[in-house]
Amino acid sequence: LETFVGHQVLRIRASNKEQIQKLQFLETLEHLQLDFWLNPSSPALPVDVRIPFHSLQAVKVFLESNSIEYSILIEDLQVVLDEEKQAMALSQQRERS
Amino acid sequence: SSTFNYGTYHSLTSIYEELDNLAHECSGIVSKLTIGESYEKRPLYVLKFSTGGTNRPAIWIDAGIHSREWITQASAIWIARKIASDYGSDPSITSLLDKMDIFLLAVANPDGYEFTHTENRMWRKTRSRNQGCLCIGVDPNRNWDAGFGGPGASSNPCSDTYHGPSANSEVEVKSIVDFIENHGNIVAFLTLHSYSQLLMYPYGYKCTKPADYAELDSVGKAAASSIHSLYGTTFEVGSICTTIYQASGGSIDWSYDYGIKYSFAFELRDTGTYGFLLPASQIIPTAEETWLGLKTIMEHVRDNPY
Repeated sequence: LETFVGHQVLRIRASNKEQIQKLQFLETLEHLQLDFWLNPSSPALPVDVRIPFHSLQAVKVFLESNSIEYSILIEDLQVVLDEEKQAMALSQQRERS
Repeated sequence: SSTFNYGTYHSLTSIYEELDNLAHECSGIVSKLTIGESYEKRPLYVLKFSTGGTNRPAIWIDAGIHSREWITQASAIWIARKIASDYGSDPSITSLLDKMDIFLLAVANPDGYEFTHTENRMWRKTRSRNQGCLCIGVDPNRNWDAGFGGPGASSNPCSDTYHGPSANSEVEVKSIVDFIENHGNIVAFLTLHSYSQLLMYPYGYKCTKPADYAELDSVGKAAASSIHSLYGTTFEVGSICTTIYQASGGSIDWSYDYGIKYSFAFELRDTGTYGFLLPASQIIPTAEETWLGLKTIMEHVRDNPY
């Protein structure tokens, strides 16, 4: 089972088309292994992206150096997935009993 | 009734068992069809809600074409139970099913769904292996024969938006296309995705307005206000292209071009914290509000035959 310890999901708010274009450039950098949950489309919509731990620093530097605003949607993805798994296991126990 | 807990996420096996439960418990109006098999030979089960008649006009609803968006499959199962239990008690659904049929595909991408439970929770595509490709899977919502291979889809097999080697290359997509073409009287195509609270109509592969733009926009807005009435969730309404971006090969573009006027895609609620990973506590409220939006559209379809 693939784990996602240390992966973060950032919510990025582009303020103009130039910043959207910068985010679209980020999409092309395959080595960063970014998983865009919401793709860069227009400043009206947020851009959500899952970032593996090894790319976190680089991406944050890129955003900050381009004054692109972001917040952390999910601090550590694996924590959320573990909670989800526990909730399912608990509910299956209840159903069985 | 079955002991199925609609307020939690379930394995594929458990969902398929519940489909059987529903068909068994509500055999008067619910039957289970198999419209094909996935790439890894898992059955594609569709629930048919019908009170008789032959080849009545029908509504198609699907969920889970992007496997990791568990909230859509979970909502679909809740909605299936709701349709079955509302027939005979809710005048609107009763009159709808007295005239029309509903087909509901709760798990449109079973291979991907199974994979999210067993190997990679983030998996979104199918699990097909294409000749000579290093990477696995195709984005099943870029594989439809509608502007196939155009903007907003990738030709890179390793991309999450890879459109596939050709339109309908994914058996999961082709099975739906074949079913709808063989049925010949599907008048609405509604698909559940997650997330970002959008209710979209064609087009995505081009940025021109559909011929029925005014009607689709007003029905979409009515559905969004029904959704909003329950918990205040605000959906934005518009075409795929104007709402998010140009995206080719999408299902509702194919269904609209095929002649199914009432073609809509829902992007379910975004709490601003979890993306598509909504906690199980959000399943029922999400399903309830989504149902109100679907119902508004279905009532319009019922009252406006074409």
